[in-house]
Amino acid sequence: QALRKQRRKHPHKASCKRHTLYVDFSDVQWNEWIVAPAGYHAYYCQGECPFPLPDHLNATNHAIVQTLVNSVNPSIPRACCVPTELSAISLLYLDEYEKVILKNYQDMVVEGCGCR
Amino acid sequence: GAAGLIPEVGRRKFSESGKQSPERSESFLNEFELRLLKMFGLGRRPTPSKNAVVPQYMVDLYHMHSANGDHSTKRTKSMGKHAERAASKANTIRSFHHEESMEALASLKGKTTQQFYFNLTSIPKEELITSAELRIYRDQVIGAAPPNSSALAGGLHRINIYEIFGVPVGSNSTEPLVRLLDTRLVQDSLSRWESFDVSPAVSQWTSGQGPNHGFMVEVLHPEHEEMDSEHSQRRNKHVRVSRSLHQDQDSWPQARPLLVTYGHDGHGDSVLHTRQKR
Repeated sequence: QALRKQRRKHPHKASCKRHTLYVDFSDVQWNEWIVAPAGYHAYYCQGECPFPLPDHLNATNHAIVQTLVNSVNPSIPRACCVPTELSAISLLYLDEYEKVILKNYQDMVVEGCGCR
Repeated sequence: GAAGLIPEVGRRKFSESGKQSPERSESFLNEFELRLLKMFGLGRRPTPSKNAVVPQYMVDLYHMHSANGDHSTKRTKSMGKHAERAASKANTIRSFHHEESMEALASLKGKTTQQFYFNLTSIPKEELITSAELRIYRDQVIGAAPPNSSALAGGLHRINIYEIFGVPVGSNSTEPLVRLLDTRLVQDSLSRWESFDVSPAVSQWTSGQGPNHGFMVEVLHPEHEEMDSEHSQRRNKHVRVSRSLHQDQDSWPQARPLLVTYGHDGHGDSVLHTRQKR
């Protein structure tokens, strides 16, 4: 019971990782001009960058040092959980002149997250 | 705000959050909106009318290049190597219909010529056009010789695509000055889209090296130059170059000529690269 109480007080925060995020273009009313796709899996990064940083968190040397400093001086923030690899998607849409365009947009999908 | 890319709900929530003064929050939102528009390469939010037509070819290209596309389908296979090759260097593919108000149609002695003008001013200056194709739909001529028939030669016609580069000055002739871009001998017994390479002309027009006077399409029957005018007209009607030659008005938007440009704005990979990577 004491352990549960303690967990409630200091909930265990998940490590930095990729989470599901489906962007539905109708939610932002962009479906009026984007023909395809109707939406896409964009994903997002969230989670802690704890001390000591494990290997799988893709940390840079700077992030490792910053996390180390944070462990002794909490006024320095921890490294941030951010996208480290992104990929492109193709959109088929009508522009402001009603011309139909198929264009490749880079950095639209999170492929990997890490501490930076 | 209603005309912009930020939904009204998002604008209202940010303004009401009280983090900024109303003036500053409006300026932040406008700045963010400009970034969104720039990201999409737009000048303002598109507000297409209900009559806006999305060519099936563009939808097919999208499916060909999207991650979920089924590349083994008959439709994507029939799109040909040209589209695939062109798209491998391009990250932007645009389609254009011609300005019907500026078309000039003439039929004489077993041939039909049609002048087209495509307004390409919406292509940004920084976009380098690597390839362009003019697509024209042909309907099967009822009663034409089947492909393996011995009367094959009689069921052929030629389509010539010219770039118009001016009108003769000080001459009585009204014929425009043209140069041949592409030509093909086609069979009457097949219904299909014909794709013609018009890259040299479109590259010149969009790079500012020459004025855009449009194209001239010529349909002629090498074996039937002596045929009577009515017969000739009937055959030429199967090449969908003009609304006036098209019987079914409902299908015209999807059967009319289409100019497709393949370009790269210098940012990121080509559309085909994405597919291969995935």
